[in-house]
Amino acid sequence: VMQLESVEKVYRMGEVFLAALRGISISFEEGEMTAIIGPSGSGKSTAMHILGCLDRPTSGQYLLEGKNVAKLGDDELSDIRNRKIGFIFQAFNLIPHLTVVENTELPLFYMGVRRKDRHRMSMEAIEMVGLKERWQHSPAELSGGERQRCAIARAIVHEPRVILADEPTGNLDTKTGKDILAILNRLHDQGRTLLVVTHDNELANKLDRRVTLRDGQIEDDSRKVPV
Amino acid sequence: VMQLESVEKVYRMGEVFLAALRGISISFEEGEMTAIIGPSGSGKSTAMHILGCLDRPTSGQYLLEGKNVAKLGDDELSDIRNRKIGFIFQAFNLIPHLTVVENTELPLFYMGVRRKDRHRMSMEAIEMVGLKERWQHSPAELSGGERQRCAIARAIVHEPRVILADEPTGNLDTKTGKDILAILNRLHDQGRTLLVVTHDNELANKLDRRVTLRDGQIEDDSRKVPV
Ligand SMILES: Nc1ncnc2c1ncn2[C@@H]1O[C@H](COP(=O)(O)OP(=O)(O)OP(=O)(O)O)[C@@H](O)[C@H]1O
Ligand SMILES: Nc1ncnc2c1ncn2[C@@H]1O[C@H](COP(=O)(O)OP(=O)(O)OP(=O)(O)O)[C@@H](O)[C@H]1O
Ligand SMILES: [Mg+2]
Ligand SMILES: [Mg+2]
Repeated sequence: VMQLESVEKVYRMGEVFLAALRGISISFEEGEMTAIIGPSGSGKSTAMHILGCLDRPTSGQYLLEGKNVAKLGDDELSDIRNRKIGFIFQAFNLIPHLTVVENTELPLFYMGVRRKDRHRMSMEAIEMVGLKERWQHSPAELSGGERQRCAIARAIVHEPRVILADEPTGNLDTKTGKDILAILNRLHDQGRTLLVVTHDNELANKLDRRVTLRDGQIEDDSRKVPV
Repeated sequence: VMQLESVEKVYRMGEVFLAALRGISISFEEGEMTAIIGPSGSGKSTAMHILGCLDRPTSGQYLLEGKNVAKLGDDELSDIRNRKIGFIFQAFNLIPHLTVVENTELPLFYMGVRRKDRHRMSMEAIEMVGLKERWQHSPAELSGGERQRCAIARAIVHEPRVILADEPTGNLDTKTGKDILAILNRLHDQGRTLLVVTHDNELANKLDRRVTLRDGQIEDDSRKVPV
C-alpha cells in the first residue's frame, strides 16, 4: 500500500547540504505492522514524514496505493493525508489554543463530520487513551505523557487505514505504554496498516516486521530474511 | 541539600482547581542520585519544577541548602537557578532562534563567562553528548533525540552542583541512552546531586534511591526501607 523507490531527502541550511535519507527503497503491505528502529538522527522521522505526505522527497518516487504522490495536486494530497492516514508526531504537534477534545476533533472537522458526531467520536478516542478527565485542558495544562496521548487520540479518531506512529510511548510509564500498544494492536487486528518508530526494543521485537535505519539507509529488514 | 515540607501544588483553570501535588515531604542529600518514577500525570514534572525553582508551591516549604526559597528575592532565586542547578526539561525548552552552541552557552552567559571560554566549554559539552556535527543547527533542524541531547548539554555545561533531569532518555535509542546515563553517572561520581525522572525501570533500579509518585503523593521511597 506504500512504496518508496530510491527516495533521497536532502536538507539545505544555507550553503550546507545534509542527506537525511540516502536512497531508500521499501514497500509496506496493507494490514502489516512494522517497527522502524535505528539510532537518534538516522532518518526515521524524515522517512515517516514522507510516508505521511507531510514532506516530499528530494528525489525518488513514493507510490501510495499505486499512485505517484509527486503527481497528485495539493487538494488530493491533503485529502489522502486527512482521511486515510493518522499521524502521531514525535513532538506531538498539538494546537496550543485548542483543548484536548478540540485537538482530537480536527481530523473529523476536515472530513466534514457533524459537530455532535465529532464530539462523541472524539470523547470515545479520549477515553480509550485514558484522558477523559483532561478533555477540556489545553496542551500547556497537560503533562508530557498526557500530551502524547492526546496526539494518539487525534491520530486514531477518524479510524484511518494507515497509522504512522513516531515514538508513541517515549513519554509514558510502562503501564500506560502497554495500554497504548493494546490500542495499536487492536487497530492492526481490524486490518489497518501500522508503522511504529520506537526506541523500545521489546516493543519492536513483538511486531510482524522490523526495519532498521542507520545514517539514512536501510541497514536491516527482518522481512527479507526468510524464517 | 533539598528539602520539601508538606508541599502542595494546585493548578487553577478558570473555576476548576486541580491538585497536582497533595502534600509532599521529602529530602535529598548532597551527592545522592535518585530516580523519580510514577504513572503519567502523577506529578513528577510539577515536583521537579518546584525543586528547580522554576515554580512555587501553593503551600508548604522548600528549603534549598537550608534557605527557605519562598523568602528569597527574585535576583537571589534566579542566581541559584542559573548557577547551582542544571535542568533538563521533558519538552527540552530550547530557544528556537538560537543554534545548538548558542543554546548550550546560555547558562555560562548568565554567569558572565567570557565568550571564548563559553564557546570552548559548550563545544566540550556538545561533543560529550555526541552532537558535534550539529553544533550550528537550530532546534527545528534537529531530530527529536538530538534536541534532547542539546537540552542535556545545556544543563551540564556550567558544571552545576545539582542536576534535575526530567525524562533525559525518552527520545533516545538504547545505545545513545546508555551514553547519556554514563555522563550522568560521571557527574554523580564528581559529588553532584542528581534527580532523574524516568519511565525506564531498568535505569531506575540502578540508582541509589527510587521514589515513586502516584496521584500527587509519595507512594514509595526505597531509602525509607532499611535493607
Ligand atoms: N498548567 C496546568 N494547569 C492545569 N493542570 C496541569 C497543569 N500542568 C499540569 N497539570 C496537571 O497536573 C498533573 C501532573 O502533571 P505533571 O506534568 O507533573 O505530571 P508527570 O508526572 O510529569 O506526567 P508525565 O509522566 O506524563 O510527564 C497532570 O494530570 C496534568 O494534567
Ligand atoms: N530541517 C532540517 N534541516 C537540517 N537537518 C535536519 C532537519 N531535520 C532533520 N535534520 C537532520 O536529519 C537527520 C535525520 O533526522 P530525523 O529527525 O529523521 O532523525 P530520527 O531518526 O527521527 O532521530 P530521533 O530518533 O532522534 O528522533 C538528523 O541528523 C537531523 O539533524
Ligand atoms: Mg525522530
Ligand atoms: Mg512529566
